[in-house]
Amino acid sequence: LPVDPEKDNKEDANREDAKLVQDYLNKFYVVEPDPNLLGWKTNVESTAEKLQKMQQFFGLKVTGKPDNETLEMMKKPRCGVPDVGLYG
Amino acid sequence: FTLPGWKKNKLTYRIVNHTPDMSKEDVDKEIQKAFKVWSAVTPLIFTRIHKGIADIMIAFGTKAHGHCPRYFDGPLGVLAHAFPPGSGLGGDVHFDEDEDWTTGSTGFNLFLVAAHEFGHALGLSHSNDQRALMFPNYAYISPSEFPLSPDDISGIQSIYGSPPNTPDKKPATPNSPKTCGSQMSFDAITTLRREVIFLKGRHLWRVYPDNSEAERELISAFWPTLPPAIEAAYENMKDQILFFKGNKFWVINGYQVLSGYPKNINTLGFPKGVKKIDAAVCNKNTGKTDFFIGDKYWRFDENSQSMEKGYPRLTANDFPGISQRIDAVFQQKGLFYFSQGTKQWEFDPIAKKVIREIKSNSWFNC
Repeated sequence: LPVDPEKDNKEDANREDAKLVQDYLNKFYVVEPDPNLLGWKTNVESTAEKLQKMQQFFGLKVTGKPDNETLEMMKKPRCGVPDVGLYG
Repeated sequence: FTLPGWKKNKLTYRIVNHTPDMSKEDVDKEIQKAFKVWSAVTPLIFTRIHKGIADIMIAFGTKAHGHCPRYFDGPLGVLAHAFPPGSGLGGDVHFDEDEDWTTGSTGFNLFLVAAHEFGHALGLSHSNDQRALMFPNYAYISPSEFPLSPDDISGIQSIYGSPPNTPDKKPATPNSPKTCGSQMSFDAITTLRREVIFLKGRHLWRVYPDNSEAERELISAFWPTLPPAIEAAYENMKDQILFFKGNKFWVINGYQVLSGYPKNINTLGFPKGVKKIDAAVCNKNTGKTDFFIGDKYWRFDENSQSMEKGYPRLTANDFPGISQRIDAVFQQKGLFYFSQGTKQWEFDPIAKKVIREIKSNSWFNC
C-alpha cells in the first residue's frame, strides 16, 4: 500500500514524544520503592500518575496526558537530580 | 531539603578536572563564586584542596562517567547532577562535558549551574518555585544578581542556620562600611512607613528617627533577589518600595518582591536614552514622584502612573541650592533630604529653599 508520508511522519513524532515522556518520568519521577513495602505490592505508579505529579510540580494543568505544554517543559535543559524522592 | 545535611560547617572541595570550554582560571573562579552564594547565607566555610578526597568532588564527564550510577545524555537535556551529603559519592557534583560551559549568557553559565548543584550537595532538593535557584530547569539570570530566592534561603537555613552574627566574631563582610565614618555616603535612601532605610553596597541600615539605634542588615537577608549597590529607591503611595539599578527596577511589598520584576525603567515612561536613575522621592503631599538624573529631574504622576509633560527640567531651577548630581533623596515630615557624598541638604518643597546642611550620616546619632 502506498505509505502516506504525512501520516508516517506523524507516527514517528508521536513515538518520539512517547519515548521522551517515558525517559523523563523514569529519570525524574520514579520514587524508589519503599523498603518497608518490599514483598508487598511496591508502590509502582502508572505513567499517568507520574505525569500528573510532574505537571503539578511545574504548575501545569494536571491532565495526566502529555499535552504540548508538558512536552515543552520536558524538553528544557535541566538538572539531572530527580524531582521526587530522596535523590541519593 | 534532606536532613541532617553535613554534620560539620567546614567543608572541602576539589576540582578533579576542567572543561576545555573555559580557561582553568575562569572555572576555578566560577566554582568559588558558586560556593560563596551558600556561605553568604549559612555558617558554612568552603576550602579548596588539590589532591585526595574532598567532601565535594567536582568533575566534568560525558554519558557513563566514572563509577557514577547516573549517565549523561549528550548535549542539552540533563546538564549536571549531584548527590546529597554523605561519604563516597555523597556531596559529589558532576557536569555534562557535552554541554557548552561559559561565564556569560551563551551556552550554560557554569556559575549558575554550579550554585544549583551545590545546593543539592548541601542537602537541598528541587523547588517548584520558578524564581528559586533550586528550580530544576536552567534559567539564565545576570551573574551580578544574587541568585537565591527566599525559598532557597529558608531551605538551606533549615539545615544549617544563618551566618554567625555574634559580635565577637569577625563581621561576615569585613569590608562593611563604618556608619559613623567621616567619609560615609549612601547609594540610595528611602522611607518605609516610619523608618528611613539607607542603602550602601550589600548593606542597609534601618533608622527609626525617634530612637537612636540603627540596625545594619544585608540587603539579601530581606530581599535575596535584589542586587547589591542599589542606585535609587523610594516609597510610593501604596505602601510599596521601588528599587532601581541600571535600567531595571523592582517593586517590593513588605518582604516580597512582586512577581514579574525587575522591569525596564522605560516602562515608567523614560526614553531609551535614560540608562540609570541617581535618586527618587515621592512627595506624599502631591502624589508626584521626582526622578533625579544628572543635573535634571523628571516628574511621574503616581495616580495616573504616567510621566508628566514638560520634563526633564533643570533641578537647580526648581530646587534652588541643589545644583549638582545627587546620590539619594527622601522625604521626612514634609521636608526633602538631598544627599551628595558626605553632605545632606534639608529642603522645604513649599518655601522652595534649603533650610540647612547636615552630614549624610547625621541620622545615626554618631
